[in-house]
Amino acid sequence: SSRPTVVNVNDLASLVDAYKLRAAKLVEMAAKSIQQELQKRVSQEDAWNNSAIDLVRASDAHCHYVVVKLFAAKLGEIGDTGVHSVLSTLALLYALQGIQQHSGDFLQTGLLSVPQLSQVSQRLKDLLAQLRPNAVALVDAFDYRDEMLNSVLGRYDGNVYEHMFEWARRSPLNKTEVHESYHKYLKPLQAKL
Amino acid sequence: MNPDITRERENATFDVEKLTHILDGDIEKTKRRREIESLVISDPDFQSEDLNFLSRSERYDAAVKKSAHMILKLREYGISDPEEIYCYKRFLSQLLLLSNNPPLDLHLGMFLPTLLNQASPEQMETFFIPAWNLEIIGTYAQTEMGHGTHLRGLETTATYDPATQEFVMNSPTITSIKWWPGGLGKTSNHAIVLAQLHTQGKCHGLQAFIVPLRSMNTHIPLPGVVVGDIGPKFGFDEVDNGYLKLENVRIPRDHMLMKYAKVEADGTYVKPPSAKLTYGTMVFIRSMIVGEAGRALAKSCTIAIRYSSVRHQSEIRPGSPEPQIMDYQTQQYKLFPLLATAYAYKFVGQYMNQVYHRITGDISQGDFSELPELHALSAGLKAFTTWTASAGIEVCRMACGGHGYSRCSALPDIYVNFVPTCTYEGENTVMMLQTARFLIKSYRQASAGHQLSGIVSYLNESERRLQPQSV
Repeated sequence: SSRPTVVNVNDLASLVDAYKLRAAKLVEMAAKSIQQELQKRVSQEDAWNNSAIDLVRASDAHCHYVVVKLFAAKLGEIGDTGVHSVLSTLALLYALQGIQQHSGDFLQTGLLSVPQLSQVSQRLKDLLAQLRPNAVALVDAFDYRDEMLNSVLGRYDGNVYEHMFEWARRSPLNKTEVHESYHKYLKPLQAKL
Repeated sequence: MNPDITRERENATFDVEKLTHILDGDIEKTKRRREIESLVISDPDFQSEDLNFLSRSERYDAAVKKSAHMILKLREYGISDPEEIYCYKRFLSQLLLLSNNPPLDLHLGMFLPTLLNQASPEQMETFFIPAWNLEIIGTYAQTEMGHGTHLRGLETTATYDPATQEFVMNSPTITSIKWWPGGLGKTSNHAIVLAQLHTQGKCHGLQAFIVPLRSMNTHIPLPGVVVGDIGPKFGFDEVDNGYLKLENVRIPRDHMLMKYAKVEADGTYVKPPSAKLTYGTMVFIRSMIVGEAGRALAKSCTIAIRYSSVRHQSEIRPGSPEPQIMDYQTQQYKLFPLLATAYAYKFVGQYMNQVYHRITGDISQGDFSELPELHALSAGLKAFTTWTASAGIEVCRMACGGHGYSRCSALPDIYVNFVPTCTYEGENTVMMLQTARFLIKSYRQASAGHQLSGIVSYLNESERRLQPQSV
C-alpha cells in the first residue's frame, strides 16, 4: 500500500488514477492550509478565507477527476469497435491535455516526473495527428442541422463563401445604394470644408 | 457540397450515426429528437426574419410572438414530458437565433418545476392548471440588486400577519430590489419570490412565495408592485430581465410554497426536513447547465472544425498549394482538445441528468441522504464546465480568424448567450467554495476513520496511497 503511484501516460485507467490522487492531495493540502491558519489563532471563518485559493484549486481538481472518470466509464458502455476506438483517443487526449495544463499540480504532488511531462507532450501531438481524419465526422455526430446551428461558417455542405456574401447582402444598410446619412451629414460636411 | 468537406467525411473510420445514438442516449431518442426538430423547422409559423438585423425591442416582440406560438405547438404536438419540453424549447431558441432564455423560458424552466417540487397538493390544485394554461405567467425572483449567490444575505421580507392570515412582502432597501430574473420586466404576471420569513417575532430564513405582480386581466402592475425591464445586457437581447420592488404587498397564507416548510394559521413555523430543499430548483438548473456547456462547446467545435476543413491559408511547404487550415498542428491543438472536452461534458451532462432524477426520486420517498452530495457536485461541475466552455467558445471563434467575429458565424451569439452561466445560478468561485466545503467535511470524516460513500470515497484511500515519488 505504500508503493508510489506509477503513471502510464498511454493508459487511461492510470491517468484516471493520477487525477484521483491529484484531487485527494489538493483536498488534503487545502485542509492543512486551514489547519495552519487556525494554529495562528485566527477564527475558523478567517482561516477559510485565507485558504480560499487552495480550496478552489482543490474543488477544480475534484471536478476534473469526476469528468475524466465519467468519460473513461462511458467507454465501457460502447460496444462498436470503430466508435470505441475514436472515443478512446478523445478521452486520452482530454486527460493528457489536462495534465499538460495543470502540470504544476502533478509535479508538486509527486504524481509525474519532468521526463514524463515530455512524454505527455509528445503523446498529445501523436493524438492530434491520429484524430485529424475523424475531426469532421466527430462534429457531424453532434447532429446539428444547419437551421439549428445558424452558422454560415459551420454549414454542413461547406459552401461558406457563397453564403457569407449572400448573408451580407441582406444587411439593412444595403437596402439603398446610398444611405441617408450621406445626404444628412457627409455631403453638408464636405460642402463646409 | 464543398469537395474538401466531402473528402473529410470519406476518410472517417467510424459510423457517425452510431455515435449520434450514443450522444442522444439511444436510437429511439435520436429518432424522437429529429421528429421534434422537423416539427419546428417545417412549421411556417416559426419562419422568421434574421434577428441579427433587428433592434432589442423588435427582438423582444418577435420572441414573445414565437414563444406564445411555441406554447400552442407544445399542446398541439402532445409534448408534455419535461425533458421534451426542454428539448423543444432549445430547438426553437436555436432556430430563432434566440438566446437560451426566451421570455417564457423561466415560466417553463423554473416557475413550473418549482411548483412541481415545492408546492403542497392543495397548492398544486390552485396554481398548476392556471400556470399550465398561461393564465398565470411566472418567473423566479431570487437575486437582488445587492445580493447574488449568498442567499442568506437576501433582504426581501415576508412578515406573517396572523390577524389577516397574510404575508406582507417588502423590499426594505434599494439593494433588496429583485434584479435579473428573465421575463420579470414585462412578460410575467406572477413570480416565485424568495424572501426571509418572519413570524411570531422570529426570522426563519429563506422561503419561496408565489407573488401576483400584474392584473391577470389588464396586465397592469398591482398596487405596491414596482416592476420593469433592467435594460440591455451583453447578450440576451430578446429577454426582459427585470427589477421588482415590493411595497407592503399582501399575499394570502397559502401563497407560501408549503410542501416542506409550513406556517400554520396562528403563525407557528414548521421546519422543512432539509434546509437545502428550498434551493431545489437551482440544483435542477445547475445540473442542466452542465449539459448546456457540452452543447455550446459542441456547436462551437462544429462551426470551427467544419470551417477549418474548407478554409485554405498560406503554405506549409514552399510552392505547395494552400493547405486546409486544419492541417496546421497549431489549429489541431486549439480545436481537438476542445472537441474532446465537448464529448466529455456531453457525457457528464447525461450523468448529471441521471443522478438528479435518481436523487430527486429518493427525496420524494423521504430519503435526503444524498442531497448534500448532489448540491456539491452540481455546484462544482456547473462552475468547472461553464468556465472551460466559455473560454473554449472564444478559442473556437478565434480559430475561425476574422470571419469568426462576424455574427454570421454564430460564434458571437453562442458566446454572449452562454457566458452568463458563469454567474447565474451561483457565481462560479462561490460554487467552487461550496464544493470545497463538502470536500473538506468529507476529508475530515475520512481522517477520523469514517467510511465515505459516493464520488468522494477516494478520500478514504488518500491517507494510505499518497506517497512522494522519486523523480
